Amino acid sequence: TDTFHYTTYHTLSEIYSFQDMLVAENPKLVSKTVIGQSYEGRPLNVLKFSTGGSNRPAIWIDTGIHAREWVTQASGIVFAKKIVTEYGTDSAVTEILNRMDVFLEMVVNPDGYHFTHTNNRMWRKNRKQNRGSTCVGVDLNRNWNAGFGGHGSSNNPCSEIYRGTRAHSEPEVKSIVNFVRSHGNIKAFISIHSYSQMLLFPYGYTRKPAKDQAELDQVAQKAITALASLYGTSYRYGSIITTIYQSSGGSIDWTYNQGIKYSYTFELRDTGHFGFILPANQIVPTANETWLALKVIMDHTFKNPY
Amino acid sequence: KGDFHGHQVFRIVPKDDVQLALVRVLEDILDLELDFWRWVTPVDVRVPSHSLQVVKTYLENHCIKYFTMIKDLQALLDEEQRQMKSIAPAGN
Repeated sequence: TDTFHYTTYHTLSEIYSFQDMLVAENPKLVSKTVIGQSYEGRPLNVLKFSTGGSNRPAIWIDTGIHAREWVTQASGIVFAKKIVTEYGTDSAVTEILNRMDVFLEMVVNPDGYHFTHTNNRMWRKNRKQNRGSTCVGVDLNRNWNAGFGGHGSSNNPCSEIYRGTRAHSEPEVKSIVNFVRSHGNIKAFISIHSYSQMLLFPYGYTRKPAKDQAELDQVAQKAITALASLYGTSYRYGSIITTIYQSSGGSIDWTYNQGIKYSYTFELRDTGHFGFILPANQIVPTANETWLALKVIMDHTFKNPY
Repeated sequence: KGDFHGHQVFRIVPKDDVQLALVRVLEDILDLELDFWRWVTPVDVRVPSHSLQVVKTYLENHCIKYFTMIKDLQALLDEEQRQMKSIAPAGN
């Protein structure tokens, strides 16, 4: 993985190969777990970074729930490499991994991602065939059991924010739900999207403030300050509903309601010119600045057990 | 593969909630086949070539500020593909 091209976008099979390479190179630190299968039968791979112990407190990071947000999957690759290179060299990462596990799902929506490479670069949803409709796909970030069916999602299968027939109906979502529940000791859940430069926390489906809002807000401010320290990229932060818009059935609202206090979602950088077609030379800078913010959240989680 | 020749992406800058609501009206006109990339202010929307004139006229008639963020989406996608093809075989 030292010679892997981090400065270009990759197909799904290349990402899966990268994951296997990383495991092969770091057998004592990295392992791969398949938590389920996508609608079209692709494996849902999660990399586990662990230095030992059983059922340690853990941090979850996911990228690529929306297929066309290519810089997120690409950033996930960079994060994976950073974790293995910084373990033993960066004191914060080393301390965290000596006590906690990190789980990273780089491609939450592999069917959609494959589809963006083969058919339609602008595809967002998964590839579920919706009964009674010619329109395909469910928005996986409207399918969670947190205000499911509320404002900011759609019951129209042709909409980009179609929520699906019921909460957790989609295997890509259900697999994470099962994993989080069975693990039972996940302390931070960070879901990464692009683009619009924001760091957000619950809630999206209700105006009711999260009970930990003050702390979540403080950590977010610290995280975006760290992020900005590299290239000056300016982020907005706050709850989803007050910072962007109402959106129901989102992942971090569900995880927060499951008791995972440090639930955050990123919207990665926007250069103002390219939207989802962020040039590949922006991948590493984007990932590098985001990594600084991720480390703030991970470090805070590590230092504030609950 | 999807063909995005002539598709443009507009960055729309509504000055208030009234203008934002006027932009939202566009979303419900299915014939336009608009793809809203993001709904925060500013709003970004992909407009197929067959809807360009209608959307421009609508925005201008309502004095809603906008500019073209991407003039030809397919050109960007072609460049993205070219870069991937040029690097992938050597690296993998």
